[in-house]
Amino acid sequence: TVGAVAVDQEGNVASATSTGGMTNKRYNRIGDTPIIGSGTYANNQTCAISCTGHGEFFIRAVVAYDVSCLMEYKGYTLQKACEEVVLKKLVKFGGEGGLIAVTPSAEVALVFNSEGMYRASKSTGEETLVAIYK
Amino acid sequence: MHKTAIAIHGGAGTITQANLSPEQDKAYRAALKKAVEAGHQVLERGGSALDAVELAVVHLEDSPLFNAGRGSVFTKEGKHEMDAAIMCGKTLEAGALAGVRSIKNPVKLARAIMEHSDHVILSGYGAEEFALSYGLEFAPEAYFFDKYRYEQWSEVRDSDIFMLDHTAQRDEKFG
Repeated sequence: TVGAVAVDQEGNVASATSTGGMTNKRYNRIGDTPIIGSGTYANNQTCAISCTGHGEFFIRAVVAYDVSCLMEYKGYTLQKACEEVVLKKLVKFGGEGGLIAVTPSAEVALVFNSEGMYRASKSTGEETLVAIYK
Repeated sequence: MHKTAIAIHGGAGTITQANLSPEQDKAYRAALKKAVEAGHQVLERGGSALDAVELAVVHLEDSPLFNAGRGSVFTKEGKHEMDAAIMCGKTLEAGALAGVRSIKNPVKLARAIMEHSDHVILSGYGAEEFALSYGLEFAPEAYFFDKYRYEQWSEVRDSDIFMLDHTAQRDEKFG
């Protein structure tokens, strides 16, 4: 699975996710990627999010929308909301994976509970960050 | 004028230095850098966040390194079934598709569904028919063949096991 989140010069955010599924999958199994609110979500009031990992858990935990709700209803910062969902809630019922997120004010979060996540980010006037391992 | 930013991912899982060779590590980092900087250039030129995320994901779909587009994994039948989604934070509009084959860049189809259909999610042959009617690029099965993914699949093909692309085998779990 691959994904991107961005905020533009007008302060609008967007998210996109794309996947080839799971090796040896059958029965037309669908993961979280195409499910708005689970693997992909964007809202100028809070943030844009793209997820990767074991899709069944991201669907059941409604991960992307959950992060947005923690910011909207509980006033969490982006980083705190992402960590709450990915490092606590998801881990509690065995969901492995991670997410990337950005806010209209260009805060970026790259949070994952697995051993690694292929990730990169770039903000105005800052060096490009590229990372793989924890 | 707002500060711009873009972030990308190429998958998560048991990715450790132990299971990536120095050449693979270098190739992954180069592909990630190229994709994120392509998306950031769109933003720097005043482009929309939607255009930026679409272009960055197209770059990742075009690389065989990541499980999407031409790096997609094999299904039980030895085919490639792809899913994708895109969402606009300004309008809360969204486009998504599930279980399509032969679409070169599924994220472009997600964008077309968002902008030209009255729906959010299309699936299977209907989504492919929509792609055809909007002139999206198709690719033959051979385009999606990748030796590494084929070998991953060969290990589990005759079992009921399914695998995340970066994670060791799991027992199947049917919710």
